Amino acid sequence: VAPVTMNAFELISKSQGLNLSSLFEK
Amino acid sequence: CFSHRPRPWKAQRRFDYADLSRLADESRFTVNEVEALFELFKKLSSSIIDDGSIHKEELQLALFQTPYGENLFLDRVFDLFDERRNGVIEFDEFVHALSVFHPYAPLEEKIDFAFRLYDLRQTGYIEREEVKQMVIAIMMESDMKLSDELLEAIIDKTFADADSDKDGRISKEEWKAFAIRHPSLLKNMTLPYLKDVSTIFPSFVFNTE
Repeated sequence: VAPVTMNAFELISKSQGLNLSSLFEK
Repeated sequence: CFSHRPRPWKAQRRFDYADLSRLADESRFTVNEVEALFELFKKLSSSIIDDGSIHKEELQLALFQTPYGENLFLDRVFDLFDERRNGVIEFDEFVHALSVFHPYAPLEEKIDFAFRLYDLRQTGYIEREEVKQMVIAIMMESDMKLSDELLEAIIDKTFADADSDKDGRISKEEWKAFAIRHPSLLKNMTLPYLKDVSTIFPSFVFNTE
């Protein structure tokens, strides 16, 4: 197995539910 | 004759200068920007039910372009915005929460907000099971498949890095140190739009400038 470099929180922070910038898109 | 004492915000459609000024004092926004945020709030809070507060389905519609479905992260964001825990987001709550996302808000506030988001069971710690639950949720959201082995390896690596005292959970202090070491984790805690909110949502309710 290749060494894991991914950080769980980096993955989590990509959720659309956490991306509030879409509130500002008209 | 108006009373300037705090009054219920729910279903309030108009604000006087004292209300706006109080919200500006409680946040990173100017009075003008609070007015602009009210334009955004009106748009969001009337998208499904026009009752002057944002329902979860309305936040979901704005973020996912659909009011249907379940999303763990949307639930957490909604709960943190809903300070009074009455199931809707009122305007003052909206301003308070967005203030954390302001480019000039202190890093400490962003770190704290992110901690509360990820502390799903509100125990004061981010636990291994919670991180696992969130990784599974993001996998479902993005239709990605991850073997159990890889999932465990990602969580092991994350805890090896973040859980300095090795007690199997991430305390607020550990989270703070971890977030400072990995600033990309807080990227979505800053909304550059908030610097230009008056331009994006011009308001003509008051002429405060």
